[in-house]
Amino acid sequence: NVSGKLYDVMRKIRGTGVISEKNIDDALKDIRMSLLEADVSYKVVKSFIESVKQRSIGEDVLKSVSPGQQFTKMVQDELASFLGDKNSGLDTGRRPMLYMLIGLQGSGKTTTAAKLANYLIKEKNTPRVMLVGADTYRPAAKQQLEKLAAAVGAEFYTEEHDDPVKIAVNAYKSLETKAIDAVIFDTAGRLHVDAELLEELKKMKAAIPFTEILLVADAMLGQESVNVAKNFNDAVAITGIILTKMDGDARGGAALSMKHTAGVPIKFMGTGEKTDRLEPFYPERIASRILG
Amino acid sequence: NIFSSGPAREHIEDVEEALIEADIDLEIISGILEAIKRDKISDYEGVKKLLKDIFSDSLNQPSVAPQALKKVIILCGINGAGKTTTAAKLSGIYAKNGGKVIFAAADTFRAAAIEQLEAWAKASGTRIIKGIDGGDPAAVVFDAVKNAKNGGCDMLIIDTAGRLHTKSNLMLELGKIKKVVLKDYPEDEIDTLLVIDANTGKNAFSQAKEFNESIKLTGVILTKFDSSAKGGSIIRIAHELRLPIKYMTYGEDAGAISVFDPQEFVDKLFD
Ligand SMILES: Nc1nc2c(ncn2[C@@H]2O[C@H](COP(=O)(O)OP(=O)(O)OP(=O)(O)O)[C@@H](O)[C@H]2O)c(=O)[nH]1
Ligand SMILES: Nc1nc2c(ncn2[C@@H]2O[C@H](COP(=O)(O)OP(=O)(O)OP(=O)(O)O)[C@@H](O)[C@H]2O)c(=O)[nH]1
Ligand SMILES: [Mg+2]
Ligand SMILES: [Mg+2]
Repeated sequence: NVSGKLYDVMRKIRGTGVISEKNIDDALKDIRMSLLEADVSYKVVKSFIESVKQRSIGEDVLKSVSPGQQFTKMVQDELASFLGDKNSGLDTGRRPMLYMLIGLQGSGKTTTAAKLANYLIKEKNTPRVMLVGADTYRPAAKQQLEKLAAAVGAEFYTEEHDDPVKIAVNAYKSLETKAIDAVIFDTAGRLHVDAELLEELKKMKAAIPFTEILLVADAMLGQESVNVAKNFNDAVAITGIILTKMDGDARGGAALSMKHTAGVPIKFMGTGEKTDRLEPFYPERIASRILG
Repeated sequence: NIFSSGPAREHIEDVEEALIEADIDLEIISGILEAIKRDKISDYEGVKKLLKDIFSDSLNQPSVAPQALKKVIILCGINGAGKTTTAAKLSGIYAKNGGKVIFAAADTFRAAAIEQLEAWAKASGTRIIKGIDGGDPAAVVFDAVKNAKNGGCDMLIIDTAGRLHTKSNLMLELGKIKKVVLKDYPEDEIDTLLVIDANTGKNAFSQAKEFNESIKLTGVILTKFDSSAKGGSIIRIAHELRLPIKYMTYGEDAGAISVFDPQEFVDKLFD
């Protein structure tokens, strides 16, 4: 079950009979190109290629009976380990669970908040979910979440002013008198280079004991994904990543960059616009997509 | 900066890294590196000048002065790129020059999409034509076109629903919308602009290619340029698809838009 690019690489190595270090270097060049084409960030590609090279020396691929196969398996294993080799689910620690969604503008947070609510209600025996409209910037953002909440059968909470931390805190306080299993906080999109808005996230985190802080990121992110993951993680220590718009044809290399940079699991992927389009993340599937 | 010291080969590697990190297409990058070696360019300003020269053919576009604005603008693009917000910004430019704008809220699918454009319309006193939630977007456009033609408005801005270029039924829907406009406006009076998020990687080219094939584009708007992303994917789009980059937006408020500036774009590549 070898992906297209790796298969070509493997065939090239196999076809040369005796394998030399030059064969390995050429194979690595091919893989490097493929990863960059897939939007994996430059520095992450460098680090990945270096790991594979070290492994090929360490496992002495040159002396192997079937070097092409061994090399290919090694690349796949290394990619799987970079991506996180086990599906890591949502932390459903103690109730009520408190999840905050953060990320760049337009990445899919509001839609994903509703999807997460739908997932908890339908698949996780968590019938009472509250969605909190804490995006006080975008026109009609609260209305958007309110409509989605109604559609998935979740409760909706917001306030008619523009202080997001106050809304979040009051939503949290309201749990004292409500029977709620999980709360999902939607936040305004913000750039990873906007210090003031990252500060706002820090205030949110200081005020509420979140079970998870999830970075919602577009599968088609380019080279900037490393900085996106780094800056959001440095600000609030994210606990997981959700990749959206995986129903497109972006190779999704940003997944590798972000996982590697933030060191947290990719938990879910969004695969469509409707609220039932959320799937657990499976590393093997995206590994072959990234390699091409 | 990348040329402050060290041997030439290191410089080439540093230039390559900067260009890759700018999301520029890899084939275009190898062409640039060849030119640097061939012309023995050995300093920072030299590389920037080379880039401006290489890109100027594809990035320097005919002026988009307000009087060059067309009668109808159709904004299209994938989900979350910034279409609705850009509609508001474009109306701001046009209104500032005394023009009367009408919005067509042709995203009838996404939750609160109509409300979102309505909020912008209210803020700027712009007339808006809308339909019912879940209704046929082509019907809204039909209605808007009639109003635009009869109501003495100088520009109709059509905001469409986000859609992935891989969904053929949605691409057909977009084609249908343009056909409605073409019943009342000649092709040369319509600007069909693809909205692209500067944070997008190589997929931006696939988007442009597919949208162009479904609904002949006349240009691109680069959004979220206030991000640290360089938006380098537009170079291949401009070069291979011969599409002008008409505007760039750099913030979330109505004024954060300007005519695309190739110099500013190249300068940012090495920030
Ligand atoms: N095809 C597809 N579209 C998606 C997916 N997730 C979200 N979207 C769409 O992406 C667009 C943006 O989604 P939003 O939920 O508004 O994004 P957001 O991050 O909340 O945006 P801001 O609040 O402005 O930062 C909408 O058109 C959604 O329907 C997905 O997995 N697949
Ligand atoms: N920082 C920044 N944010 C922007 C810019 N343009 C749009 N946005 C934000 O991006 C998000 C998405 O913008 P929309 O206008 O809703 O995007 P859209 O393409 O209409 O989205 P859909 O209709 O859901 O496909 C909003 O939060 C906007 O405020 C920009 O130039 N810079
Ligand atoms: Mg939102
Ligand atoms: Mg929109």
